[in-house]
Amino acid sequence: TVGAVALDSYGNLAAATSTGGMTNKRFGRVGDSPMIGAGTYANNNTCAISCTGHGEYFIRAVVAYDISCLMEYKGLSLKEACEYVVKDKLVKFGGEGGLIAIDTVGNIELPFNSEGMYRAWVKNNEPMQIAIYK
Amino acid sequence: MKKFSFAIHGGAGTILPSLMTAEKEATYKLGLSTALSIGTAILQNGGSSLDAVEAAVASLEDFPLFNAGKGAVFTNKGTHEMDASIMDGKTLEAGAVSGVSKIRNPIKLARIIKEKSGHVFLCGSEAEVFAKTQGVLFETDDYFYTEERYQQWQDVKHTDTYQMDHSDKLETGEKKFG
Repeated sequence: TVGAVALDSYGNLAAATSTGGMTNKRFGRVGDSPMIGAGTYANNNTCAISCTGHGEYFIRAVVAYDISCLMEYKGLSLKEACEYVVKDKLVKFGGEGGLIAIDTVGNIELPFNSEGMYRAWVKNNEPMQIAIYK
Repeated sequence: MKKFSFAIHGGAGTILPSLMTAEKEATYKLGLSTALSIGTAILQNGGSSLDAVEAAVASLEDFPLFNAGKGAVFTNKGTHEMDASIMDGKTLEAGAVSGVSKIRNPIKLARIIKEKSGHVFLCGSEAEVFAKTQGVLFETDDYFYTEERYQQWQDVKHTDTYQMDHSDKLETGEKKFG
């Protein structure tokens, strides 16, 4: 699975995700990537999110929208919401994976509870960052 | 100076350091930096976040090592079934597609679904029919063939298991459904 999230100079957020699914999948199995609110979500009031991992868990936990709601209704920061959902709630759920997220002022969070996540990010004209492991 | 923030991912999982040669790591990082640069250039030039995420994901779809587009894994039938979605934070409009084959960039189809279909989520062969009416680029099965993905499939194709992209774990499904 691959994904991207962005905040542009007009203050608009956007998110996108694409995947080939799981090797050897059958029965038309679909994961979270095409599901708005589970694998992909963007809302100018809160954040933009793209997820990757074990789709069944991300669907059942409605991960992307869950983080947006925690920010909108509970007033959590992007960091607090991401840490809670990815490092606590999903882990208890048994859902391995991670996500990339950006909020309305450009903060970037890249939480994951697996051993690694291919990720890269940049803010304004700061140097680009690329990482695989924690 | 235009202010923007931008992030991309290429999947998460059990990425075993023992299997990651320095050469392979450099190749993965090249794929990530290329996609990041494409999106960043759009944002630096005052382009929209929607254009940036679509262009970056399309670049990752064209890169054979990530599980999307050209690098998509094999299904049990030896085909490729791809999913994609995109969402605009300003309008809350979204486009999504699932279970399509032979489409070079599913994220571009997702964007067209958002803007031209009057729907949010299309799937399967009928989504491919819509894609053809919109001039979306199709490729042959050979385009989606990589030796690594083929071997990954060969390892599990005669079993009831399936495998996430970056994982050494084979799943059977019982655990997940409790």
